[in-house]
Parts: sequence; structure tokens; C-alpha cells
Amino acid sequence: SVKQGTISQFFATT
Amino acid sequence: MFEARLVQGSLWKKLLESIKDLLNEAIFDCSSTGITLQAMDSSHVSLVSISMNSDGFDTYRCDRNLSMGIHLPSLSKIMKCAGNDDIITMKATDDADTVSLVFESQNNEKVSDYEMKLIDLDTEHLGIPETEYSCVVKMPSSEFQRICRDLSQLGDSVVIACTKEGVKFSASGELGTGNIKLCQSASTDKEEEAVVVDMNEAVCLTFALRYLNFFAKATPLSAQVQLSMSKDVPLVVEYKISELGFLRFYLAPKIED
Repeated sequence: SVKQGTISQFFATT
Repeated sequence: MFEARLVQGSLWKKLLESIKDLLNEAIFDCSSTGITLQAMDSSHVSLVSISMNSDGFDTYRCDRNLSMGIHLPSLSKIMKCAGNDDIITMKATDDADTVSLVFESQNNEKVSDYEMKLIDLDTEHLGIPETEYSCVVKMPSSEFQRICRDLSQLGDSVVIACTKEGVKFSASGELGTGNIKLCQSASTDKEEEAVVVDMNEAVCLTFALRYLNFFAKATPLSAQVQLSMSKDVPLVVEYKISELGFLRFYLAPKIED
């Protein structure tokens, strides 16, 4: 099955 | 003092229409170089990034950096009060808790002004790394909107497969499957109608159509849309805002569990 990722998984807080 | 005057005021109207259903609130960061905005939707699946260069405005002044917290559905309501041909000026004083919007008709016979309350927002800022994408597809924005709408009839997700021949969008669900294949345009007489694929490495990624349909609300902003993709990273859907800058949407992919 596929799971929806989130943006914070990819881009770090500055 | 902050003041930004845009003769082509309809761009503001289109921009707000593009994001108001996806974002409830956001900070407009104003500096001497222009206006930027970065915000995630409430479920943190997508991110909106806007950049408007000061050079693109007809008059632009920003003496001190200013962060304006704005309730977007409210701003959208006010922008709807502007005529499509109106000149729009946005103004605020340095320590303002409101922003002023002035709409002037082209013949200068009607001038309306509105004042809107700003809101306190504390949002995190994300660093978006400069990335070389495996595939970059340019296509007519209306075609992209149509594909997202049509495939939503079949399922919640779209698989985008990009090779050097072209790009294929596929969806499947209880009623069956659908595939839409776009080939790279042979001739590029009409730049706005062209499909151009720039590929380093083939990619195949899955995305939620619900978000792509939100992004497609930006279609009136630009005749072309650019999709940038690499394996297992967010898709970038970019619309140019005339000479002003860009509106980019980032969408986290669906990943094999």
C-alpha cells in the first residue's frame, strides 16, 4: 500500500 | 512605510483565488526586494511558495521589513471587490495592524479603499534546497487542469510516469483505470501550447489528486505550468506570475509503505 508523505519529512525548519 | 502598486491588479485577484482554498492564513513577508510567502496546508502535505519581485510592480516601496499575517479567505473577499481592470495598491505603515487596499479604475473615475485587519501568526519557515530534478515537464496549464479533473473521476491518486518520449498520468479505482499520455511536441510554433520534457532519469511517482486539483486553481495565472520531479521527493508545480515572479506548490509524494 502507499502512504501519504508530509512536507516536513523532506524540508527542514530553518 | 510599505506600498506596492500593480497596474495589472487582476494578478492579485488570480493569485488569491489560487491559494485561498488550500491555505487559511499566511504571512506576506515584504522587504525591499519584494514580497514572499511560504505556507503549508493544514495537513502539511503541501507547501505554497510565492515570490513577487519589487521590479515587477509599477511602484514599490518598503522602508523596513514587514511581516503581514493575513487571513486569506478575507483578503480574497476584498480582492473580489476590485474590478478585473483595476489598478491595485497595497499599503501598510511600519507598525501597522491593518493593511490598506486601494482599487483604481483605469480611467481614474472610481477609487475604492478597503482596510483589513492583520492577524498574529507564528509559522515555521522551511528551507527548500536547490535541487536538480530528474524530470522537468512544461505543458499547457489548462491541459494539466483537465487531466487532474478527469482522473479524479477514477481515483484519489495519480501516477505520473515521465520518460524521454513524454509523460503519462494514470489513475485507477473501483470503476476501472485511466491513462493519459502526452508526447513531447514535435514543433514548438506556439510556445504556450507546447509540451516539453527535459529528462535526466525516468521517474514514476504517485500523488494525491485532491491537492493537484487545488493547485490547478492557479491556471488563470499562466498559460504554462512546469512540473519538476525526482524519485521520492516533493513534486514542484510552478506557475509564473507574469513578470512578477512565481507561485510554486510542493506536494509530498505517496510512498510505498
